Amino acid sequence: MQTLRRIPYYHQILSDMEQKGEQFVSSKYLAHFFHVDDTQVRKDVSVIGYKGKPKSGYSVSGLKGAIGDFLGINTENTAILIGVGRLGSALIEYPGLSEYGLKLVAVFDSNPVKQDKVIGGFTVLPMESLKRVIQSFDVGIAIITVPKNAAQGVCDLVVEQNIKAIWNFAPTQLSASADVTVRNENMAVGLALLSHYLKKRKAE
Amino acid sequence: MQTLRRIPYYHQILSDMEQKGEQFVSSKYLAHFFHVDDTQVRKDVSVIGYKGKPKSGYSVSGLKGAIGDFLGINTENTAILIGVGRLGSALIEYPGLSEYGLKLVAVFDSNPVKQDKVIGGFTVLPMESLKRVIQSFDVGIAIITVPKNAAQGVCDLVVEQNIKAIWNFAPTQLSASADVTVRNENMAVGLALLSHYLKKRKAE
Ligand SMILES: NC(=O)c1ccc[n+]([C@@H]2O[C@H](COP(=O)([O-])OP(=O)(O)OC[C@H]3O[C@@H](n4cnc5c(N)ncnc54)[C@H](O)[C@@H]3O)[C@@H](O)[C@H]2O)c1
Ligand SMILES: NC(=O)c1ccc[n+]([C@@H]2O[C@H](COP(=O)([O-])OP(=O)(O)OC[C@H]3O[C@@H](n4cnc5c(N)ncnc54)[C@H](O)[C@@H]3O)[C@@H](O)[C@H]2O)c1
Repeated sequence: MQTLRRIPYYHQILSDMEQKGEQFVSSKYLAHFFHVDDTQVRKDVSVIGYKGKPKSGYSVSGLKGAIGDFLGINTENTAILIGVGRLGSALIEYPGLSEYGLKLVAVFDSNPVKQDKVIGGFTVLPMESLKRVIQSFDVGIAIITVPKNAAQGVCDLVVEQNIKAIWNFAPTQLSASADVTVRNENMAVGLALLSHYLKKRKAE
Repeated sequence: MQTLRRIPYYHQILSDMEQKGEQFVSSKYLAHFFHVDDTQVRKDVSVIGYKGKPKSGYSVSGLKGAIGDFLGINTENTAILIGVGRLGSALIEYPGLSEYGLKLVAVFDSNPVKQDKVIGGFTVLPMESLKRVIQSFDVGIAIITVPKNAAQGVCDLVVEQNIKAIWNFAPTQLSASADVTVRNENMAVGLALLSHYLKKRKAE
């Protein structure tokens, strides 16, 4: 796992520690979660640009704040979600998103049966209100959790409304103009990496 | 994104191409999805250990097969899933898992209301049948999609039954003995990386 991937997990561990009221954390403690050496953790912390006194450990809230700045999650990113199905509902109710600076402002679905239902405190809106909502809330990120064959169409719709960042969960690579950042999220990637490590372990 | 992370996405792109009946793919075509140079793709392919003739392009099915071997996803990994809620149901119905060699054999939930219901073709089983199922199916992977405060307890239960690989979606770092591979999946990590790129783009 490379440095950039570890950093959001440090944030998760630190926020767990903060909830338990812990003040300091050692690089050794952080290292054991990733089976790396504590010098690697100290290198990661210097990439973040945080200066702690490694002797007495890093301040939990100090390091967490520095990670938030580094990742840009201390400032809120407003987002909309399109496709309120099983995965969409799990994401709407997931407290982890607001911890990473995501402020969900509205959710949409093309199925009339779902519209006007309330999920996780949000009333499901029809696709016709997309333009009005994106403009009035100055939305930064569109989360796409629609079926694979509908995903490119939805992507084109939001890019037309000047959305510059897309978080796509449908299992297909979306194409958008170069000024739009698309992150294709495929949970099965985690599975593929898990099988790779399992295979390596069996071969040892 | 480092090589190992790109490889499962190559697999996804190649399986999309295979479905469309395409025979060959160039390193240039694969490169544009990741905004990397085509020499990086050729380096990735050599890590996989596949020798194609880059002049006429790589064979789609050949490269896909080689990736499957590299990741260990051509052999099936049997799995169980615990916690049939919103996220669990989205994963059960997700066709991407079987493409990555996962064979789900049973699903469990502690809520009596959910037990005996059929989700995605699986009858939800009570936790009491965990031991019997793990032994009779020689299960390799346990997928955990229960609430955060129940996750460590479920992890301990499956490790007791000799499960050696855990795919954890609850937002907490699970601890297990060194011979157990735990992959903590946090979708919000994707969000954190997206905000990081957005922040960098705004600063440019
Ligand atoms: N990336 C992953 O690892 C992963 C894991 C699980 C599911 N998924 C994917 O996430 C997506 C959602 O999965 P799910 O299980 O929640 O499916 P689902 O069928 O439960 O939900 C899809 C929702 O999208 C809505 N929809 C369909 N077309 C639309 C359109 N054009 N505009 C707006 N809304 C539309 C539907 O009405 C439905 O409510 C699928 O593409 C699935 O393959 C991905
Ligand atoms: N990692 C991520 O990015 C991400 C995203 C969304 C949700 N989540 C997490 O995934 C988990 C599930 O989320 P959800 O929205 O599906 O929740 P949910 O409440 O819909 O589902 C949880 C299920 O687990 C069952 N359960 C509870 N305790 C159990 C136990 N001890 N043994 C067996 N089953 C048990 C419940 O009966 C329920 O069916 C949560 O931990 C949530 O935080 C993670």
